[in-house]
Amino acid sequence: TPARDVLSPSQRDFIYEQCAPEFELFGWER
Amino acid sequence: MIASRKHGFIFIKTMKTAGTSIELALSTVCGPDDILTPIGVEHDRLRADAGIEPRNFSDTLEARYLKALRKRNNKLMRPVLRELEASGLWAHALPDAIKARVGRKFWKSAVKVASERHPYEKALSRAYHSYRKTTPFAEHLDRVVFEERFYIGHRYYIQGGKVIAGFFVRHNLLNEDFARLCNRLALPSLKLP
Repeated sequence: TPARDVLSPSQRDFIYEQCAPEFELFGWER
Repeated sequence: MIASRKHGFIFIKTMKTAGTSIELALSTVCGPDDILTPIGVEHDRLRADAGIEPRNFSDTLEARYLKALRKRNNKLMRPVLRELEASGLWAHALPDAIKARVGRKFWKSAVKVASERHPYEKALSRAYHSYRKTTPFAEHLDRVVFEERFYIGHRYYIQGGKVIAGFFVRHNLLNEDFARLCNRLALPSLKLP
């Protein structure tokens, strides 16, 4: 199961907020 | 963390990104003056069995740690590891602590290497590995995501909005990127354990 599908939307949003610089640097999907 | 003057690189170890595998592989080519921080009880015992010991990481804790490691005494190793973590210059040392130990000149000239992985995967990996079945998994995952936050990587390789790492080993391309790293640093082709 992809990690994205195990995490809840609120968990994903929180992780994105904490990791915004690396999401941008690596071009990862939210 | 590894700081290798011999090969001109600093390996900054992020969490849950195969950092230990990379560290074990890079350890094998380091010289006597390079800095190798302890990894942890089990991995240091394994590394010591192969003739490689942590070194040059602390003026105050190193002798105690090596004595305990040579005796294979986990009970004596663990408190030193905790003190080392509190000191900041431990396996997952942040850039400022590394810079203070290696000096500004080497810090500037070395290739800074970090490994990285999608934060969702890091959070899940941490949650699965630390889950002890004493609480529901969903509750445990909440704690990992909202409280522990071990998945945050940027503080290891971005400072003042600038990327300080010169090379990334991406977890989804681990073997390919590690081979490129060996090539970039002119190392023999090392195998990841």
